[in-house]
Amino acid sequence: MPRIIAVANQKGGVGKTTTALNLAAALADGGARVLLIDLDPQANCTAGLGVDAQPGRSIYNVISDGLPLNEVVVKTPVARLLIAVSHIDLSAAELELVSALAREYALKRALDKAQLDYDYVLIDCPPSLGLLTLNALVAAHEVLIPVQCEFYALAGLAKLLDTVGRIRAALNSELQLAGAVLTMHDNRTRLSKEVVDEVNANFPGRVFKTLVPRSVRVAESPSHGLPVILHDPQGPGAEAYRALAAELAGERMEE
Amino acid sequence: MPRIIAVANQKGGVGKTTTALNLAAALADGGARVLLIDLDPQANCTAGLGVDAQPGRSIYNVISDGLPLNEVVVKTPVARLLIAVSHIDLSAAELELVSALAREYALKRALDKAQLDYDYVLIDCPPSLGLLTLNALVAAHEVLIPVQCEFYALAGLAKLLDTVGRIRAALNSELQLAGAVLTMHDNRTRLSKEVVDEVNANFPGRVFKTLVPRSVRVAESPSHGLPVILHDPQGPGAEAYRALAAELAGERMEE
Ligand SMILES: Nc1ncnc2c1ncn2[C@@H]1O[C@H](COP(=O)(O)OP(=O)(O)OP(=O)(O)O)[C@@H](O)[C@H]1O
Ligand SMILES: Nc1ncnc2c1ncn2[C@@H]1O[C@H](COP(=O)(O)OP(=O)(O)OP(=O)(O)O)[C@@H](O)[C@H]1O
Ligand SMILES: [Mg+2]
Ligand SMILES: [Mg+2]
Repeated sequence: MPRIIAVANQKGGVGKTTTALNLAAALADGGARVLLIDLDPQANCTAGLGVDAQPGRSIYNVISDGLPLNEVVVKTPVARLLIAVSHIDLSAAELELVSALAREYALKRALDKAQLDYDYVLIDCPPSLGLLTLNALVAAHEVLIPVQCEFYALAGLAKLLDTVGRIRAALNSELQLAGAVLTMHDNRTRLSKEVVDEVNANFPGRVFKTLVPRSVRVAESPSHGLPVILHDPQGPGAEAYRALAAELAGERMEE
Repeated sequence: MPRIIAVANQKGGVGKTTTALNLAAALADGGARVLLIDLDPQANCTAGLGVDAQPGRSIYNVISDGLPLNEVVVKTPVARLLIAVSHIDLSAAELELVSALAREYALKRALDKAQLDYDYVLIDCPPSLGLLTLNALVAAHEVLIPVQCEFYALAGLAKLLDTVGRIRAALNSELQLAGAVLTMHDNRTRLSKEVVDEVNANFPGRVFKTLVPRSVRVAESPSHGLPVILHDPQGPGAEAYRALAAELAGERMEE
């Protein structure tokens, strides 16, 4: 049974996609079999790995029409890394799900029916706590929270943890916190340092030690359809995501 | 009658809040009377101006309980700039609005009833095309689209313009495009240049000439509860937002 990890934070632009994609690639590069599920209608993970989604054959059809998950799983440029692609059609799912039966279980039902021959399943979530993210939190065993090293990044964390707690109580008793990952860290600025200190103070023992540095190579890599471990293998971004993969593989945080 | 401008883009972290707040401040600094409406449950504009929202007296109560708009409007550190505050309660609005009558008109109804003694009303939207952003697009006369100078920023633009077109056809015939604003521009990287070229090619004549540079002072200013024109008045961020204010005041883009 794979570790199923939702990568979620309703604050926008904090590095959810970048972390889900590059962490998945680093885990695969280290020998694990990994499935990355793109649950964002923007389909950034799909585009970032240079993959094209066909209308009618994306995660939207899995959730909405019950298409089997493996019908939308395709290869990526990384050995042992597969992706369940997204498509802009998925933006209709939030409103469609509102009146559906067992609406929070749509993704979980699809995963339970599928043959998950993976060590890890990572789910990239959109920037909201709507029904797509709720589906990911119900299907997952763990949630990984990217936190950008900037002022606005702290505002939503309490609400996110509160939502995780309520999901655990009402829908998914297994849901644990994998931890918070600090992203776009810039060791030249006081702001980054203040955010790191604040997050460590608020979530003692639940913050990954790896700090992902701000690096233009990381931001460039999706334009080449490659994870940063292939675009700039010796750079600081690749190094950080390999270290994060090792940390994730080696331990689970106590809550 | 004020110019009512929604600042929207479903891609997260592209600079919606930073642009709405700093543009509003620059317009006010130039002599205009400005209302900033924080329509994001994260309440980043509210926090970024150092204001505290009380539960029960935020834009959520205006939309959900019909509280008059001026009951939630408070002063900011900038002369002539007022803010209609947000609160985390607003995250309940998306689901509550789904079954409400005339659900796309909740904000417009509140604005139509209010005495809007302003030259500009700017509405900061959350990172989605859900019912809160739809309410902003129905209440507004114009939409301003911040576009971050990064690869993922291009993916959602077509969908956003499609949504604007559908709103104009079905709900708000006045809705025009104020233009796209390129944010977090870094003239040292090829990536920024590529995005600028791509956006200008896709939206000829509808891109503001002002490029907002990436600047740590801009990212720091909300932690001081100040817009960048007060936190770092001579810096590149303040200069860019003053130039953007002048451009906005001087012209409307032809579509
Ligand atoms: N370590 C980094 N260094 C430099 N740029 C980064 C880094 N991590 C992410 N970025 C860039 O920051 C932007 C936001 O990151 P990303 O899109 O991964 O965030 P997100 O949380 O998935 O956004 P959304 O909320 O829209 O889903 C992207 O342009 C990305 O390339
Ligand atoms: N010109 C700039 N220079 C440096 N940092 C910037 C700039 N503009 C915005 N930022 C920073 O980038 C991050 C994202 O910006 P912001 O929060 O305004 O985006 P947003 O689109 O409102 O995000 P969301 O989608 O969550 O609402 C913030 O931490 C902000 O301080
Ligand atoms: Mg993303
Ligand atoms: Mg914002």
